[in-house]
Amino acid sequence: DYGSGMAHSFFHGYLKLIIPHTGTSEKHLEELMKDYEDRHHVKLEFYKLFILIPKSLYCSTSLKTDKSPSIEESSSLEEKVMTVAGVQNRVYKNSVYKIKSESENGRKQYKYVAAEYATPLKTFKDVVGCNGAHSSYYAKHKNDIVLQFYLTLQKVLKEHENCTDFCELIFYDDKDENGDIKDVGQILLQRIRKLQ
Amino acid sequence: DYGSGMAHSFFHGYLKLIIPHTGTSEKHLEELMKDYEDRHHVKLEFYKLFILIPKSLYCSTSLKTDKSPSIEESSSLEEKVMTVAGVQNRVYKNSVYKIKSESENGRKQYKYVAAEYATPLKTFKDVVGCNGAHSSYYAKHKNDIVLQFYLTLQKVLKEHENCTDFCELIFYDDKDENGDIKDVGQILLQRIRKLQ
Ligand SMILES: Nc1nc(=O)c2ncn([C@@H]3O[C@@H]4COP(=O)(O)O[C@H]5[C@@H](O)[C@H](n6cnc7c(N)ncnc76)O[C@@H]5COP(=O)(O)O[C@@H]3[C@@H]4O)c2[nH]1
Repeated sequence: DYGSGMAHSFFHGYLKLIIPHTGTSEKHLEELMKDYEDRHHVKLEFYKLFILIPKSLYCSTSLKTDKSPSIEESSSLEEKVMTVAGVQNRVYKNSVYKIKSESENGRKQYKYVAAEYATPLKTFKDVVGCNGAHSSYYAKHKNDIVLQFYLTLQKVLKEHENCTDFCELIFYDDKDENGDIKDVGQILLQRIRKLQ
Repeated sequence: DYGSGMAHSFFHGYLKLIIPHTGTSEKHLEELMKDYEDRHHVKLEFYKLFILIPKSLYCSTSLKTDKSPSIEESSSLEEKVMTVAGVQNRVYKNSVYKIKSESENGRKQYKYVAAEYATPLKTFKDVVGCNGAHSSYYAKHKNDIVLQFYLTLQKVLKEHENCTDFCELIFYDDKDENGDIKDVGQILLQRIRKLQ
């Protein structure tokens, strides 16, 4: 099953490499987040990596787009460097975004989160777009594949205690009733409010 | 089919991103290789990325291991940087190795190549190793999956003229009759001799 294959490879080929104490610095993702707070004098809402799983498979280049006016790019966490399968000093880095939100007394404030799309979904959408032979099969089964990806990733994370608390999956309907892309900032704020 | 899915994702999620004129520098992989030659005063055997596809799926951390005494790590090509699916300034870099080879007059010389394992195979082997439910299925079909990966990647590369000349796939039997891992340096030298 393609969706669960992507989920296993995303966990074993990426999340399992970047969350625990790995890389030349031997730091846990949580430590990189605390270092970020010290260096930039800001507070991250949670010591978690928010992984966006949009049902339509559409992943923009950056989270900041004209459809998401509430989000701005901040800088990245410190890089993790490790040699993997012949690639010397391969670099892994995670991005921080700041989201404008109204506080109770109406003053503007920013909420900082580490967030990104689930990369295999972007790649999968590219594959489907270019690939004559399989396109019709994938287009028909797209919804099942994304759902399987989400459910399997959720299950695999639960089996790994050292990773599950540091990763927040957001599986969401990314298009509104007119077919427009929703503001990703609002999607993240909703989840933040729920977690608090 | 899992093998061809991995091949499509490796091409669309990586090779198509790193070979053409991409990244903040807008350089082609061939230009990065020529820059490397100027900077380090060495000559690369070919302006190609050698991708190793070992039949056993075993991919060591670096190409340099005690089983491959003829290979040494050199430095990396210049990095390519691009924002992908929410990860700002994601870094892609390729490694150069130098291989000891005997010249005609018996003098020692080095041959420089950009080479790495096909990372999805390493990830796939990790997934199979950890995963109770599917392991027996994968272990049985491992040979078909690697073969499908190779054949599909070969086909997809042929369909993209701007990439196929800059990528050399080496599908090889990586264990000798005693079950020991062969010297990867010799595998690469054999292919270099064939291409000349
Ligand atoms: N956000 C994010 N940042 C990363 O650094 C990263 N690295 C991997 N992944 C995702 O994890 C999974 C497992 O990766 P694997 O390395 O086996 O396959 C990778 C790998 O074979 C190759 N590849 C991608 N980036 C690199 C790279 N920098 N160096 C070498 N190979 C790479 O192309 C495949 C597809 O990559 P993505 O489609 O970006 O998603 C991958 C994949 O879903 C990443 N996701």
